[in-house]
Amino acid sequence: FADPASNLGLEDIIRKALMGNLDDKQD
Amino acid sequence: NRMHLVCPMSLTPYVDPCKSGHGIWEEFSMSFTPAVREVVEFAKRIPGFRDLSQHDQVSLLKAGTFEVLMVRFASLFDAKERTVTFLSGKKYSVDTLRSMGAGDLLNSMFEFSEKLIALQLSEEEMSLFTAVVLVSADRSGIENVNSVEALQETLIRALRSLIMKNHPNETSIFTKLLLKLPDLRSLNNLHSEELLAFKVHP
Repeated sequence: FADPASNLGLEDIIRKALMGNLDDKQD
Repeated sequence: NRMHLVCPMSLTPYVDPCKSGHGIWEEFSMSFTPAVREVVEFAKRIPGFRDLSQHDQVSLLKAGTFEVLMVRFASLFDAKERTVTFLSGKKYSVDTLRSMGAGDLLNSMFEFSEKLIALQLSEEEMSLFTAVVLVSADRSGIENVNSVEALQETLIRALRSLIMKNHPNETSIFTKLLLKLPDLRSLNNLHSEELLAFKVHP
């Protein structure tokens, strides 16, 4: 439990939100 | 068994006793996810942020999201009324939240919010300050420190110029804002400790 941000699932949410933009650009 | 969740990013501090720890966690995650997405969208609009490596973008967001949310949602903490407004819009008094287990972190959040709001920043100033909060080269796990540092310096210079332009007779505002950065770090650390306790004992 050394990384609270990962525990929260924060990294996953952040990555998806960032990637979403890349997808938009591709579209 | 945890009966309360005293985080305003939750819809309510009351936890359904029939729900499993995992279920409580999922519900909490769903309530704060839109706010986190907004932070990411905000970061994307910071000129130069998207030019950083993807690894560093993620690292900055992972480390700084709580601090950005603290700045953006400072107004949820009403120091006069001593209430906190949760995402559902419902207000809870400090005494109520204390009885639910809220401790030092809540007091520190009130103190921070009161001081930040007292500066009466414009929307533009607040946005630029928030960008400075997010783009900090000394976050853990940064790969290209020089790039982040360069962006950080550009943002700090822009914030300084804006404050000097808008408040020529109140130059201490810029200093006060920079002093908020270590305050936010302390709050972030306290919050992380609470999260650890929550995860271990959901």
